[in-house]
Amino acid sequence: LNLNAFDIISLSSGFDLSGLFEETD
Amino acid sequence: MGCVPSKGRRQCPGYEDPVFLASQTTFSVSEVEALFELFKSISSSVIDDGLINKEEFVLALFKNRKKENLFASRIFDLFDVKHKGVIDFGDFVRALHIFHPNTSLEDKINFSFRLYDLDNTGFIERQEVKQMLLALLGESEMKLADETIEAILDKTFLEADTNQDGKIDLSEWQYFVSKNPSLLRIMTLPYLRDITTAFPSFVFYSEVDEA
Repeated sequence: LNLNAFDIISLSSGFDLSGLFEETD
Repeated sequence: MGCVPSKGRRQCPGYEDPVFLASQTTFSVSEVEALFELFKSISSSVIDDGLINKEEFVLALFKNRKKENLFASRIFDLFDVKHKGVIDFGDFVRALHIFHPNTSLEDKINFSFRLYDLDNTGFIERQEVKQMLLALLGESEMKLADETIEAILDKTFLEADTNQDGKIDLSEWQYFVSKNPSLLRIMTLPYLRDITTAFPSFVFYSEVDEA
């Protein structure tokens, strides 16, 4: 596994704020 | 309750003048006004009080109010700069500003450091990183042996903790991120570049002639 821990953690959906901009209308 | 237009002004707890917020952030006045449309939508989804609570924040992120998530909770806490348990409009705009494509790398790096410094000690410690890895594994239902997790932590701290004192300070983080720029991907939201297109109704409520 060549990824560091932060690469893996940043895959979390909780850190992806895109959801705030979807289905809001 | 909630945020209602009144004599051209919006009545809403924590509402701040879009011109003032634009002067403090990367956003134009029009963009701040468009963000207000988004803010109204999120802040009225559970309790229409003109403030975003954690339940509303999680609901907006995942469309599922019951989902417990360490990462979403951590982001919420950083947005909630006044530690009131709610995000007001000014908090919302200033925090989202960090995620704008045009915001400086330095601001993004500093914010990302605080994101991972779960207990706010000024250091990212090994047990915090392990806690986040375990939370992510739980979220994804992926399984990794404890030895594998420890090996990932060893490798990470060997690279990031340059003075090998067992914790990562801000200057070590800045250096580590400069060598691993993909870590900042989560700090930029392309949506923010087109925010006025995404929320065109702001035009009807605009308080300024020009933006």
